[in-house]
Amino acid sequence: AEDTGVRVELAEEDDCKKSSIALKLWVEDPKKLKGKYKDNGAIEFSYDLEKEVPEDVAQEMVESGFFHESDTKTVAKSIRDRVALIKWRRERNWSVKG
Amino acid sequence: SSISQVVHSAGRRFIVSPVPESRLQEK
Repeated sequence: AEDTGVRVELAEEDDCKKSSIALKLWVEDPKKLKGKYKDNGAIEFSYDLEKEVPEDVAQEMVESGFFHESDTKTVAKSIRDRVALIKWRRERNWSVKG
Repeated sequence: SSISQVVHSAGRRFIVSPVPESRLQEK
């Protein structure tokens, strides 16, 4: 995935069963952000793999004051890339199990 | 420690905590 300067990781082990998972997001490279960024630390949140879209979560982060509006797309992309990887891993897991 | 919580009006909860040093050194 492209290096957006924003890192998203699983905040808990993925049991491949729940649609809602805990994710943790933090900024690794503030220079890659367009807007001013105040170092808040890591932001943990829950995300529903089936019902939610990364853009909505990114927008909520902006509205909560974590990021500037101009970085909504960057944050959304970082979440989308991680979510895609989690979904891919789950599908692979299921196909291996048969 | 410095853990805080922000609840968005849509109901989502954001828990903010320091980034673990091990994570920062990963890259």
